[in-house]
Amino acid sequence: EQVVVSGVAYDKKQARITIHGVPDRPGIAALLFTAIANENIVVDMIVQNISIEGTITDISFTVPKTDISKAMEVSKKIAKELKAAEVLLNEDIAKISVVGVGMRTHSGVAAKIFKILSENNINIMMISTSEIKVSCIVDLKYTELAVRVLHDAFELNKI
Amino acid sequence: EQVVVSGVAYDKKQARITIHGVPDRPGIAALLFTAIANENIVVDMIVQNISIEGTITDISFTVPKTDISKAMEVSKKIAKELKAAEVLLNEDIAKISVVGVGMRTHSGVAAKIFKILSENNINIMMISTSEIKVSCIVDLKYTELAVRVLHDAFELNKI
Ligand SMILES: C[C@@H](O)[C@H](N)C(=O)O
Ligand SMILES: C[C@@H](O)[C@H](N)C(=O)O
Repeated sequence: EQVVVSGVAYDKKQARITIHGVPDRPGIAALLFTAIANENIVVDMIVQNISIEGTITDISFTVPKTDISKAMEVSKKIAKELKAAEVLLNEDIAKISVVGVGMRTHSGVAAKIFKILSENNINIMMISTSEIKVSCIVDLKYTELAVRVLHDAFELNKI
Repeated sequence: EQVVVSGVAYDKKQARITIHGVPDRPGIAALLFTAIANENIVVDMIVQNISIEGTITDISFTVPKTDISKAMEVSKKIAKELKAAEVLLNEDIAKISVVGVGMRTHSGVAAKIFKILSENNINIMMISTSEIKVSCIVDLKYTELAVRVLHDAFELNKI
């Protein structure tokens, strides 16, 4: 299947919240996101990696910057309930997404995206992918640079 | 925007590899996935959360079970190069995905998915979401149960 990267999108209006050190047992994700949903907070990205020793892990999610205080209030309350280590906030982020078809069959596309960003000294804070999209969270200040270098790399300026 | 969950999919043919303790600086993701791509290994999901103190983080990704030995060989080589703590493999996983439209605007859908799984004692090992899909990695043995209870919860049996 031919890989076709069709676009690069960015979102500068999100903030990232991480609950660090949540127990890795059933019910935790449900507890957190039910509380968030009950405040009518829109969640864009949710990223959770494995717990290394089967005990604790981190859950990160992004919300609109306008919902930060409500989301932090909920998160801190849940974190306390779960005896999580801490709640971390980063407002200075951008979500950079590269969209395409056939991206799954070519891990070379993800590698190319990561390479372009690294060549421009842009650190990748979070990664989340699907068959049609690779999303990276980077520092807000690199938004325009990231979009431009990816656009150029995938020749999206030429129609 | 009305949320419509249109389907539940599962993939039992993936295995998960995690490189635990990689440096969080530009070039790391590129190095790993370029090496993986050079072996023509198809990567489905990539999940990376933030580094808590800005130093080290974990990168997880899934590959077809048929590519495990090649992928582990590459991963161990890269991990050694990066002085990462360890490389972890889990073959007994299933990716459960709930697909829909309008899911982003309703964090209640993700919460419901997590709730259904937890009510059935299914631990969620990894989470990765996009606007149209919530993907959870669970233990392989729960595949059929997870699909059935999600199907029922979202009334996908009735046409
Ligand atoms: C960490 C969190 O995802 C937990 N494993 C749960 O199932 O809710
Ligand atoms: C950890 C890894 O993603 C690293 N931050 C990079 O940019 O390559």
